[in-house]
Amino acid sequence: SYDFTPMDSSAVYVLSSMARQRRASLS
Amino acid sequence: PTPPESDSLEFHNAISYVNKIKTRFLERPEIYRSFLEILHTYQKDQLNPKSRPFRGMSEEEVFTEVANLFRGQEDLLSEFGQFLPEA
Repeated sequence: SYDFTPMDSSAVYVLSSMARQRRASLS
Repeated sequence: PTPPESDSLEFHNAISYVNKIKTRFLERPEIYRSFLEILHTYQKDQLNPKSRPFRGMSEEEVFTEVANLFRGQEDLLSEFGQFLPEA
């Protein structure tokens, strides 16, 4: 389990959106 | 349509990565904070339509800034490259 702050969670959100964009651009 | 399992994989990878950085820079929280700020600046620019076509931070700029921040931590940097749309 992770002890995440709201700042951490938004970093996770940004990173996963970036990864999704990357997948979309590669496909 | 996006397969839901890909979404959750990306989410899981992002959680692991953020956790890794946090742990790596436990003794230097200012580096972790700067990383978060770079991401937030990038996201803000991406989401603000007024910043187009003069977009704030490009993927390349994000990568350069993160590379400066993670100097000497090549594994973190190469992993970060895997999240960038045009790495």
